[in-house]
Amino acid sequence: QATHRKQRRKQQKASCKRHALYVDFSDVGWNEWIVAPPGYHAFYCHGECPFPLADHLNSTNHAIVQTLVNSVNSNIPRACCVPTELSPISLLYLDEYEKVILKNYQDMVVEGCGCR
Amino acid sequence: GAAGLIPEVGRRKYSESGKQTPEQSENFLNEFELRLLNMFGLKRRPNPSKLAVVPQYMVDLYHMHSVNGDHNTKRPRNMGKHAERAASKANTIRSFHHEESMEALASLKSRTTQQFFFNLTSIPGEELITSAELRIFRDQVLGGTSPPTSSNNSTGAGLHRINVYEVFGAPSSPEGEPLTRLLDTRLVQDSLSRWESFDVSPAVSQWASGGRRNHGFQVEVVHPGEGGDARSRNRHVRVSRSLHQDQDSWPQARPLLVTYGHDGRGDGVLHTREKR
Repeated sequence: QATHRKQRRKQQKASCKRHALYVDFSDVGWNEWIVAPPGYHAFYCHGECPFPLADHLNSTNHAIVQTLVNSVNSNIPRACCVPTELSPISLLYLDEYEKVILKNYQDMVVEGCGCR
Repeated sequence: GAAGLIPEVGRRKYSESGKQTPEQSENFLNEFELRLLNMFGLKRRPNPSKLAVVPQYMVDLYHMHSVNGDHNTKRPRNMGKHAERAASKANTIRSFHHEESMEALASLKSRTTQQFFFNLTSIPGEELITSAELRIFRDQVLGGTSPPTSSNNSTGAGLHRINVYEVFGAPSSPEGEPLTRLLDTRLVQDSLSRWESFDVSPAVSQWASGGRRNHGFQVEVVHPGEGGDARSRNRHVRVSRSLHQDQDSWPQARPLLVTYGHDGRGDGVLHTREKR
C-alpha cells in the first residue's frame, strides 16, 4: 500500500499542472520603458499527460483518444500539457515617442493547464 | 538588449547553439523581435530619456483600472464621469502633452485664451478612439479673492468660466480669431486647487480617424467680476508654462490630453475578473 501511495504521489507530482513563474521585467531589460508593474506572475504548464487521463486535466476528446492510442503504440506521442485558460494584464509604459500608455494585454497569465 | 526587445544573452545563446547558420539565426531572431514588437503595438524598442514624465493621473488610472489585482486605489480625483465610463470599454489609454512651441497665449483684461496642439500621430490606425478628456489644473489664487460666499457668488466674484473649443480653421484676417466650436464649458471657483476634466471626445475621435484635420484646441478663461488681483487671477488656470511660477512642478501641472480607445483585441482596461 505504501509503495502504491508513493507511486501515486510521484505520478501526481509529474502530471500536467500549473507552476510558478515570475517574469521580472528588469531581467530582460524592459524595466527601462515599462513603468508598472515591475514584473508579473505569468505561470507555466508542465508535466505528463498519462494514460488514463484524469478528469481534472481538462482534456479534449481528441487528447483522450490520442492518449489511448499512445498506450498501445508509443510512436504516437502523448497529449501536450498546455495552458487552457489565460487572463490579461495591464501595463503602464512609455512608447517609442515617450508617450505614456496604459494598455491591457490579452493572454499573458496562465490560469489553468490541461492536456490537449 | 539596448537595441531590441530580446536580451543580448538570449540572442547570443541562440546564435551559439549551432543549429542554424549565423545568417539564419539572425533572420529568425529578427522575425521573433518583430512579433514581440507587434505584440506590444510598437515599431521599435522604446528608449525613453531620464527626463520623460509619467503623469500622476496615468499612474492613478493604472492602480485603479489595472486587471493585475490591485484594486485598492480609489477612482482618481476629479476624473470625469465620461472618462470613467470610457475607461471601462477601452483597452488602451494614452496621454499626451501639448507641443509648447506651437502654443499661442493671449491675455486681455477679463479673458485669457490659449491655443494648444497635441500631436496624435502616434495613435495607430486600427485603434478606435471612443472618448477623450482634456485635463487642466487650476491652482488656488494666493492673495486673491477670499473663499466665495453666497453674496460674492451671486455677483460672479471668485468665479471663472473655462470654455474649451475645437479649432477648425485659421482666422480670416491676421489679427482675427480662429474658427472654433465649443466642446465643453464649466464655471469654477478660484478658491480651490484641482484638476478639471473637459470632454473633447467629438474632436479627438474625428482627428484620430482622419475625419477632420487636427488644428488643436482653444481654451478660454473668462474672469467675470472685478474682485482680486488681475495678474494672479490670470495665473489661476495653468494653461501655459509662462503662467506657472514653479518650473519644477510644471511637468505634473501642465494640461494633459487623455484618449480612451480600443484596438479590437480583448477586454477593456477596467474589466475585472473574478478572483479564483
